[in-house]
Amino acid sequence: TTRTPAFLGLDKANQLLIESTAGASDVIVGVLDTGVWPESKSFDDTGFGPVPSSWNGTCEEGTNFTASNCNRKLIGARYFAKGYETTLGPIDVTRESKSPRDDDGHGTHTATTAAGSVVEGASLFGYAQGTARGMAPRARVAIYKVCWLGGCFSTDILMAMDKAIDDNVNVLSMSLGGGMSDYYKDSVAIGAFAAMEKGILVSCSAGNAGPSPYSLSNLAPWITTVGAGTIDRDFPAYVTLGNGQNYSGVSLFRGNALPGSLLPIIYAGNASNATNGNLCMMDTLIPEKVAGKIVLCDRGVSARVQKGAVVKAAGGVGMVLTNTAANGEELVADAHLLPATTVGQKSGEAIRKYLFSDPNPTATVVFEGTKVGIEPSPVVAAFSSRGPNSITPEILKPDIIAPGVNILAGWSGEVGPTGLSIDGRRVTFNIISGTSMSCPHVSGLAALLKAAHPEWSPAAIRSALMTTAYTSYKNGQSIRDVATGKPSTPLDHGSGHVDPVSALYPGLVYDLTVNDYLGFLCALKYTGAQISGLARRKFTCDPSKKYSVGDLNYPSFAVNFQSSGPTVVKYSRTLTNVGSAGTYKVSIKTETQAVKISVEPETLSFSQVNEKKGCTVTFTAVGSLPSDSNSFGRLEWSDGKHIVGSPIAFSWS
Amino acid sequence: ETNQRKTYIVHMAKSDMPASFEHHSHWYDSSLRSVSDSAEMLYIYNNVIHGFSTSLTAEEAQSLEGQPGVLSVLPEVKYELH
Repeated sequence: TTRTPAFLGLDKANQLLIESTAGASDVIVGVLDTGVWPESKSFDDTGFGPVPSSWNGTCEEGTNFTASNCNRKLIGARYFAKGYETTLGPIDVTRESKSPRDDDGHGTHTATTAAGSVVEGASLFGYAQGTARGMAPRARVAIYKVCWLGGCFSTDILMAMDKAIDDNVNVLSMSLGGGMSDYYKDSVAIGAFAAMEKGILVSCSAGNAGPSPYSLSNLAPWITTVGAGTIDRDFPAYVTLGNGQNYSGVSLFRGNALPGSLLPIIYAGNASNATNGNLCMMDTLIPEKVAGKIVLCDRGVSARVQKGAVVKAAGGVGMVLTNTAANGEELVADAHLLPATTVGQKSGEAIRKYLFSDPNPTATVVFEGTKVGIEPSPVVAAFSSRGPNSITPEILKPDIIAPGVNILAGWSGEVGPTGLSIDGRRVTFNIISGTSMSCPHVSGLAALLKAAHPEWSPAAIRSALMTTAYTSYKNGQSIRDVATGKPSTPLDHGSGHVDPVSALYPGLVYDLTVNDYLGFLCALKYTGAQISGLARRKFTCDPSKKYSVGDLNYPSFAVNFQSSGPTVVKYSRTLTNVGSAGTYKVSIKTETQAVKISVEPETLSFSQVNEKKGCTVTFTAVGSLPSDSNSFGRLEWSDGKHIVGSPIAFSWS
Repeated sequence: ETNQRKTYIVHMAKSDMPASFEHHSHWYDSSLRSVSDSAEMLYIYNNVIHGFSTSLTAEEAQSLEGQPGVLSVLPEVKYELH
């Protein structure tokens, strides 16, 4: 967050933002995570007025945490452990705090990313130096600790959401997930439904199971699902081999560098008797073979930083960690305990080839610090979970991508930057990656939009973020997917990369009410008991009404053609004017000739704010593509000033 | 194994609460007592669902599912940070 505000254009639009979001200090962002490190400067409340009168929450006390740890910035903190303790036994307070205190770092990182105060001179060991700030630095923060050493349990998560609703948060940020069960069985989806009904936007991480298809979590349409992309910053650390070749990698190592001269390097698989010795797992390296050498380890199974610790414990002096096919060329930087760098799959293969061909291979690693202006950026992170939506294929997910790779934000004073127990270093900021990091970016931006437009529903805020997201670079080329090196698709990036300045004034929004979602549940053919369990009401679907999932007023389109099904699919949509009077014309782009798209009417005229106009989008399959294939398009409404864009994903099954 | 307790989230149809109960928590407690003398409520939820969480044996959970006003008895799920 020393870079992401600028990357998102928040710095250039400062005056516009100040004027638009003057009420931001009344907005409350709730974060369900591992708790909070209240001493972080990111929770400094200098300049904050009294706590908003709407606030009903509290600052719960417990291990090493008192009510005085809250202030006008960090206005609430609670913890929920009954479910955890029932399953795993009483919390061992010598190992973790039975209180809102964050012993892990993850919760402090996500909370400060969403809404941390401005902190000058932030860095991790000098890396990513700058002024750190959350996306909504004037918003208030409320912490709900639900994740513990043994995991995050659904009973606790549900209770935390219950309390957050009582407390009157405006945005809920949840960087966690739990598989892909039906919405009526998924506690996050259930809790989010109630939150949505109270006007709370729920932003969730999409998951880190990419680049496999169907790998998304948090798929309910009342949740904003956030994937991850890179920013224009990198931390290069080159590998120089004895044959004169250089290979680029990344690292956040700070400490005694390797000597300028070349050192012997060995492949971990050749320094171990274990069948998985190449992975540098605990106790698998033979000290006599690695002592004084750089070790080449393959990525996978164990934590990246753990591999460095294993090499160090065995007497190695450095490590080159190479991606495998699962990660491709994606470079995620780590604050290793020894001089180490991560290289992409291709570089790793080249280095391994050299090691196997040279009888006395040598190498060194050169750390270059922080580089900005990296292009292209953003690119979709390989780990970011991908569509299609495995529960409701007619709803395109993820909704959007945001910065989630190598993000600097606040950290716990209880743990080192690697999170390893043997890491005795303590830092106030750390750099980590995941959709956990992209989710709070969107949460904070949603808080900004809420401040600018307090009357907007969660669906309107999400629509604004989605329809103004971008899918191509300034040079016109499509956003890339690091997993393939090719242009990414709406199954990877959803509506595209978030553009908060454009989202402030989107022109039109696709709004949704609770009734729309109830109709959606009817379209899914949920039973009365399932709807009642999810939506807390006796609701009977009208047997005379034809419910269609495709008619949910979503800001994106996913159309599935089945070989035995209809070749004409109609989706209805309603647009709400949130700008000035104007006439919007539709335009359609598609990469396939197999589907014809028409919109009726093609022009929508709005004379006043909040005026609603409907349209029907007809997709006609005039050809067929092989089963399991996908194709994509885009539908845009424009009045010449605004572009209200929606991705279209076609699939054939 | 059949006596091993697991945690469940119990969804209740609040609209089906008999008039004889003054407060929904009493109704929840009565429903729970009908299948277990010893089970305790972990949480009573007021906003996100109508219901509560508790620890039950598989047999008790199955029995509770058949009680009037019980919509579903869903097992605890572990979520992970992303």
